[in-house]
Amino acid sequence: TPTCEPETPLCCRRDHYVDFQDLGWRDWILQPEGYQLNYCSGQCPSHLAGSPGIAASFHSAVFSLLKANNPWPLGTSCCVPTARRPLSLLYLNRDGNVVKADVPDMVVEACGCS
Amino acid sequence: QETRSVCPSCGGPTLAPQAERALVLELAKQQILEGLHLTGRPRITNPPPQAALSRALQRLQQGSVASTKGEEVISFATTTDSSTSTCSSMLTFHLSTPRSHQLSHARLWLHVLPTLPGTLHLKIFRWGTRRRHRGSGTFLAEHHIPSPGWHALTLPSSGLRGEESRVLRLQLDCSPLEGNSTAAGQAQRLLDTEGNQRPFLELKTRPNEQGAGRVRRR
Repeated sequence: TPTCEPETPLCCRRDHYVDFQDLGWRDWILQPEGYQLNYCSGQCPSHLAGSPGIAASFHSAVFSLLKANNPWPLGTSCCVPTARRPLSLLYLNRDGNVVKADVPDMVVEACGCS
Repeated sequence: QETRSVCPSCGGPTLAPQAERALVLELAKQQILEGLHLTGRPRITNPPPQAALSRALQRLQQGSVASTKGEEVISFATTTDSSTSTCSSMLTFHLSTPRSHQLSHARLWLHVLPTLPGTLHLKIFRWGTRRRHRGSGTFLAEHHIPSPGWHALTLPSSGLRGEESRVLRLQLDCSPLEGNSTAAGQAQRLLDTEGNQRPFLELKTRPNEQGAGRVRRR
């Protein structure tokens, strides 16, 4: 997936690094110091519809060609996450205990057109 | 909002960078609290001492396992009242295991002082916190401790489940192993129950199967 540049109109991944210091949460989140809050943004014209970003395959390429040559678009397609990974957090809970939790699907790694 | 550029997704005007940054930080807060199943950021009233915390994390780093679906918890003994004997103590822990999780692994980490004269025989009881159970202890485990230093004592996780109370009390009853007369007369403390070497519980929880099944069916 291309990372979004200001002039990128097509479906891409917009990266934002969030430092827990900026949230004022460094007193209870011990590790890590921050995380990537990425999200997907951009247009999905018909010839890109169903193209799963980095997970593209020969099948999806042919499928895209068929769609691009089809004069009747199959309805709208959205720019959505196609690959995500978990985030491990070490934090203090309300009892002052240290908790290590793995939060699933926390970081968007790739975007694609639905 | 800047009118000159257009949002590539929705066609609306894009946000000014500061406004976008503020929105991203708000989104991050929501995403993290949801991911940790918290309604708000915890208010820490009694954080553990930094030295005790980093020592405990170092210990666990050695035996750390691959990331699990559940959670790993370190809970430090908050108050201990050492009875008159050399090393029997009552340890109190504050635990709040979310209902959707159940305890799958428990170890009590103790630091035995160098004053240990030989092998120590330690029994661990769970002390009731409910009025009707107060004053009665449920036997959990017994261990022989041959040397001073840190020791991780396995506890039966089944013995720690159950009570709704968030307070867990463990009674340590220890005595020098038979035949070791020198220790009996000694009055030194044998267990380090305060300061940076205070005892802590290492717990592992995993999502409740039946709960997870229900989510899957839905």
